[in-house]
Amino acid sequence: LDIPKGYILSNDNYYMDASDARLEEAPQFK
Amino acid sequence: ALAAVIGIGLFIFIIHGALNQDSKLTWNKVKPGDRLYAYDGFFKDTILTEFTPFRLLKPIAASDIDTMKIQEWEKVKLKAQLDTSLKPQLVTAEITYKVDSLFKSKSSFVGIYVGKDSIHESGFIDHWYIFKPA
Repeated sequence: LDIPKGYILSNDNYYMDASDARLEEAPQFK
Repeated sequence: ALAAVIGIGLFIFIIHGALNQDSKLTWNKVKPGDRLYAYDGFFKDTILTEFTPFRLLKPIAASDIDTMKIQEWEKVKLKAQLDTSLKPQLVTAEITYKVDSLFKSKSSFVGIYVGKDSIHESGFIDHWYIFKPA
């Protein structure tokens, strides 16, 4: 993980753009 | 000049709305513990071969320096040179979801939803989900 000088990880979590997320399995895998 | 300002403001408003449009499908429905899946466009568009999440970085604070296992004089030095102008930012994570791998596993499962966040450090997008990776 490329962390710039002066920064540290905020927490153990990961983040994703909410527009890329769905609450259901993609149709291709249903 | 006023027209230009209004025009630019309107442009930003429209772009912002367009970029966050898809998030409205889940933004008011999702709750902690829900399973998050990748948008099905990832499996249709041949240009998209992987999906990389982000990690949130925060500026080092004096309280963080106190927890470091370094000598006392080094802590004093770091605090004296602390840059407090830094803002939180997102960087690409060390893990990536390969579209091929998702096809192999026959699932678009990404991880478990933890919470929401609105961060303005990455362009216009400000609807972010915090999650635990699968």
